[in-house]
Amino acid sequence: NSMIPVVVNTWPFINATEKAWETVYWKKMSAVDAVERGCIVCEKEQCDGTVGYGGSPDENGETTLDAMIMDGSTMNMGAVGALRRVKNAISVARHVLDYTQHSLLVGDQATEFAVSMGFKEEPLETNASTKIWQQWKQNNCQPNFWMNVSPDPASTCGPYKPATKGLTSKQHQQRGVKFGGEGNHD
Amino acid sequence: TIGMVAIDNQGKIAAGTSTNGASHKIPGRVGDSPIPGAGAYADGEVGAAAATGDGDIMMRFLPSLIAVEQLRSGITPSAAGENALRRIVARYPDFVGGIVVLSIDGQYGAACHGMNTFKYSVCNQQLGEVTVLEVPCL
Repeated sequence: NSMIPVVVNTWPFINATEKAWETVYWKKMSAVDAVERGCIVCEKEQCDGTVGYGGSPDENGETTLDAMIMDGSTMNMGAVGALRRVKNAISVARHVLDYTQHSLLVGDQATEFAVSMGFKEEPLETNASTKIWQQWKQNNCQPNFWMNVSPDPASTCGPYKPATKGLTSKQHQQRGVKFGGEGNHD
Repeated sequence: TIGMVAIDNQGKIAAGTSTNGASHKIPGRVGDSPIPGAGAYADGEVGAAAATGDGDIMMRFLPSLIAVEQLRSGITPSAAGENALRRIVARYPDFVGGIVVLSIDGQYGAACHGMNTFKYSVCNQQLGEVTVLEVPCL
């Protein structure tokens, strides 16, 4: 079957796909290895600003990382969410897969796990991500993901508290941020 | 986000994601990427999928799982991706995102919504090199 092996990658992140192809075709390593090594490329290259360190700062200016790797032959998986201060998120997820019976570790505890597995702890912020965050603060924290709070999140920074009036179903479905396209996506 | 699916020489399949999430997110927010069935999913019997876009929405609909289950019914990867996204769009017409789908025999496809087109990259022996493909969105 000339269709196998194969690698497919969301977005035109060519170097990541090339590394995955090299892994699975030339080095004859596993599909799990290919996915990990391909994603590592993007974490290092900060693909699109949406992968790896120095991108997508949160409201505090911090960059955190999410990653997952799933082996379809065993239905085993490993994942990390809101991983702090460790750059190589996909490999930490691979360690969750390989060395634990869990599926998902999050936050500071995921960082502790990573450090215990030998990963380096270091800041994920860069001058570029700090500048993005500062500009967002200067722009009255616009856009943001708050709703039904006071003061008005459409014009004012927090801290916020729940608005006193009741919520409608329409308010529940409002989406103030245009998010999901090229350059800003999960 | 990068979402990736792959099949190796032994026919084994895997999927994965890596992301720094949404800009200006509320601290502690996690998107779809580390959630199985949402950001990605792989089932060695039928195939795999990886989704990208607005993770707060996608994680409510498990599009990668839906696409893989659609493959199980025998439809093409492109149709499987389209069907998975249609479930989201029916409830969130402004949804922005895309999905790549890979069947266990190496057939692949993609679908998207909320953009003009969606570019994704592929490599197999037929293509011979990494190739960027583009699909029009729903």
